[in-house]
Amino acid sequence: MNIFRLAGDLAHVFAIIILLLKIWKTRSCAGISGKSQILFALVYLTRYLDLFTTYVSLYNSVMKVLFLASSGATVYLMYVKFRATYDRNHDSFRIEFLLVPCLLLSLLINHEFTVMEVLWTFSIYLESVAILPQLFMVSKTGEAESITSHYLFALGSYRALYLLNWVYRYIVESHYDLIAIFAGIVQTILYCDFFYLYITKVLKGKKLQLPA
Amino acid sequence: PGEYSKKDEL
Repeated sequence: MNIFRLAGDLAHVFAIIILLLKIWKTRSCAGISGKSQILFALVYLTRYLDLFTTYVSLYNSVMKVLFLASSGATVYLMYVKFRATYDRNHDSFRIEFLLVPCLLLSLLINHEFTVMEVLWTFSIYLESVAILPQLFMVSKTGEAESITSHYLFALGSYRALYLLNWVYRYIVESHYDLIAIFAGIVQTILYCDFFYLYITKVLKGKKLQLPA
Repeated sequence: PGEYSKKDEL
């Protein structure tokens, strides 16, 4: 464990808490893409299958349970409890266009052709594009509540910090995983234009308005 | 790598 990975995991937990608080407090999931939340739940389900078979550390297991539980709770709140506030019209990204390519790619490019490894690889590829329905929805609505933009900033920062963690691990432990690094770079790049808008607008108290 | 390499990252 290093400071970059710890900061990244905390940013990740922070993003999930912001989202759950936003939905719970406002009793609304307006502006949130349910499809992205379904993809995130799928990412954790396919990545943390080893929760019961491989014990890495208490921290590792607690965080996995936290991510699985929170993503399940978010999907439940969006599609069941506050389904009336779910903006189905603007959440129109075709997620099969993400699921199929990630599945095919994970069958072609992986470290080892076993069920667990291919599912882990699928989850890594899927996570890198899971935010697309959310970014697509923000671009369609042309704006995002500031709480949603804080959520996106924390979520984008998590994988950006993981990139630093991988640099650190390569230098210090000469450990690296090209699949995770490649997907992490793609994932972080997808947030770049949002990061720019967030820093130039939201931090100055303006609303996040995308150029129409 | 041989057996399912232990993933220590989240």
